[in-house]
Amino acid sequence: IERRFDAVFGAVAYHFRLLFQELFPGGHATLRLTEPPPLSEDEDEGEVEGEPGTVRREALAGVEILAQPAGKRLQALSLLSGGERALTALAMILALQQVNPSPFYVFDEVDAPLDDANVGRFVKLLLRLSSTQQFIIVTHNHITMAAAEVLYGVTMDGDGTSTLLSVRFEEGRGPIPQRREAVT
Amino acid sequence: IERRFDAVFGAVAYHFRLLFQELFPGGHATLRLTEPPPLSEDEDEGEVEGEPGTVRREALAGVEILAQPAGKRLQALSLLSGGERALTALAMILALQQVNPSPFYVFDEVDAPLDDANVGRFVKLLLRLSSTQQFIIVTHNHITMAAAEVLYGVTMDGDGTSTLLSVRFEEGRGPIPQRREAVT
Amino acid sequence: MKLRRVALSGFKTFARRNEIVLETGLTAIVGPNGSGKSNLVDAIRWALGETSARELRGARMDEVIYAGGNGRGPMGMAQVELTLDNEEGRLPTEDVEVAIGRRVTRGGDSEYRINGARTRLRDLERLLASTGLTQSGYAVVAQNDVDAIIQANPAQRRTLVEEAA
Amino acid sequence: MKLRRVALSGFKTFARRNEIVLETGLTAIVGPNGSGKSNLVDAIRWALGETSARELRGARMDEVIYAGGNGRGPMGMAQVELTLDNEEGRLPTEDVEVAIGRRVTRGGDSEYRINGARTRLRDLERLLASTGLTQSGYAVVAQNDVDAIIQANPAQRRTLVEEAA
Ligand SMILES: Nc1ncnc2c1ncn2[C@@H]1O[C@H](COP(=O)(O)OP(=O)(O)OP(=O)(O)O)[C@@H](O)[C@H]1O
Ligand SMILES: Nc1ncnc2c1ncn2[C@@H]1O[C@H](COP(=O)(O)OP(=O)(O)OP(=O)(O)O)[C@@H](O)[C@H]1O
Ligand SMILES: [Mg+2]
Ligand SMILES: [Mg+2]
Repeated sequence: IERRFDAVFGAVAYHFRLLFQELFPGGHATLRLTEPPPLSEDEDEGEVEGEPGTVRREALAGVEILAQPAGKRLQALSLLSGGERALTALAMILALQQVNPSPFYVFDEVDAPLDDANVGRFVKLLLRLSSTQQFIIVTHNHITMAAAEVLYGVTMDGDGTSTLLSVRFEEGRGPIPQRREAVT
Repeated sequence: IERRFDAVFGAVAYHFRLLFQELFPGGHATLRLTEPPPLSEDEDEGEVEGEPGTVRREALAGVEILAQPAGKRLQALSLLSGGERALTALAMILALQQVNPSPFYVFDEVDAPLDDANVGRFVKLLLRLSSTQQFIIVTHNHITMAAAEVLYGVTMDGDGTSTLLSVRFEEGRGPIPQRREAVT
Repeated sequence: MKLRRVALSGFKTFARRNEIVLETGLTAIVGPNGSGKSNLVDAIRWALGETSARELRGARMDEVIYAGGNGRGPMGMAQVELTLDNEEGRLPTEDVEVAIGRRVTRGGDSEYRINGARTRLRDLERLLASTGLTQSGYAVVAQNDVDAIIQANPAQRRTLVEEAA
Repeated sequence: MKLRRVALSGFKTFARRNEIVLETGLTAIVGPNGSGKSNLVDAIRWALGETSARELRGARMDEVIYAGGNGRGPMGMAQVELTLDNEEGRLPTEDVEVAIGRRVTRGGDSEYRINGARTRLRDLERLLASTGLTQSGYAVVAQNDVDAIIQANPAQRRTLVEEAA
């Protein structure tokens, strides 16, 4: 099991490094395995429960993310800005996608903390991956709307109920209803 | 103390109702005092510590928010959407401002979850209040940038340091640096 | 492999039956605040076996059923069906198309179906196990939740890599 | 009453001294992700007496001092000064203008100043008590924190109304 994990970890780390550079020009990021926590006193000496040969969960190495935007020192993830954190998280999700793609992805307003340049880079990356992968993204951002291949609108009627309809995007005016989707 | 609280509560509730309607056309919202939690067994019978005449903190009524966007049934606040929650919170903050204005307000990307129409209503409200009140808002939203009377830009230099400079907003192009602020 | 169709009725604000047909590529869902976009995302998570009412922003699981609105009474049942295209055989079943359904009535338990046949949650979880669509996967990212991976601890991140193995 | 000026140096990414002069009305602060906008907001909260390193996204309080970057070494001190206009006399002091300062060195304690004179945090808190600029007030809303009022419990919301009394 450990050997399989190492191979997959290596692949995810490889893709994470590449995708981070695509989203953060001039930045660097890597994944690192943490030192497994030292076994506590009683574990060293006595019997460690569990079947023979299996490794206790706590004794396994964890995965750490090291992210360094351009020009900056390497610092704790918590100090990253709102947009930098979101973009780093998206690089990690897409690195996992590269190694083991899910049938589809649904992102609910993940572009909200991003500035225009980063929305542009993120959407460009999604479009590059979307020839073989389906992405569904809920958004209020006009850059994302303009880039999407298909647009669906959700409207709220007077009785507090929703209707789904197909829309198209017009520069400057935003989403315009096309035809009412056949509501069967 | 209780009488003073009641008067202020009444004023905040009054402004909250009005501001909510300004932000949610056709919606209704109120503040309600909760039933103070019943005294537990031992408090009813025995001595309740604390100086005579003061009411124990736990025995005071709390403040509940009831918010109902247009067309919808009154439901728990947790079911509100991301944008509806943000807008309801802003109505509450501004209701408190109406009763006891702070010297200034700083809002860090509070417009991020709002759709274009709600950003427009929110910014219009801020401009209405800003003749007597100072608001500083960090934003990526072009509608907010266009409405602001003064714009400051923050840039990141190659060594990971920030510089503040005065900018102006141009429709379609976003913020453009004016002159470099005297960095003393 | 992709999500072909989502059909829902009685689920949160989707009182009337609604259906969305999806292509490969990038699809954007747009609409005003409170119109029902995240409710649609919740419907997908619910059909995939979400067991926590809190994750769906409610206190009890039957709060997903349309509670009524201006001039319209509450409904008694919510149902969602997802149709997945399985042409590449990524799901461990012979079927080329897989319909995953879930239905709940007020005060009742959830009923799960795979291609029309009733099934237990455990069987649905086994079907979805290696696809990232599990409860700990990152294929569906809820609103305001994108940096959960950043806030997770190293052991939780390890689980993600293990699921990709 | 308003905030007239913010001057900062050595604080997070504001290594060099920077100053922003503010008017009444609506001022927008704009810039790319990671450029330092929220760091400026943190500087204002810090000068107003913020005592929690976590609220400033760090683990220790001296993490607010510029840690260095590409080709530039770390600094040894951070300082921020806010100048408030007190013409209406809302702050309980005779001064028409009030400068609130805070400074910290690596491994050292914070030093507070009001109009240049050293003061204790308690005195600063007393000066700001009824203005909403306290640690539990809502005058400074951090990023991703706008609906904290919605998530608060009824007793916490009562405190807000009491502060307005
Ligand atoms: N069971 C239910 N019955 C009726 N209405 C419901 C139910 N559950 C939630 N709602 C309503 O759904 C609305 C929230 O919808 P949703 O979160 O999908 O909005 P949204 O389109 O994502 O908006 P935003 O852009 O602000 O995120 C709320 O107004 C809420 O009251
Ligand atoms: N003490 C410090 N020394 C140097 N850099 C620091 C320090 N503390 C934080 N930073 C850096 O500041 C950056 C974050 O800045 P900030 O949060 O102000 O960005 P922002 O302009 O608000 O961006 P966003 O639009 O994404 O919210 C991070 O890249 C972080 O590494
Ligand atoms: Mg939503
Ligand atoms: Mg920020």
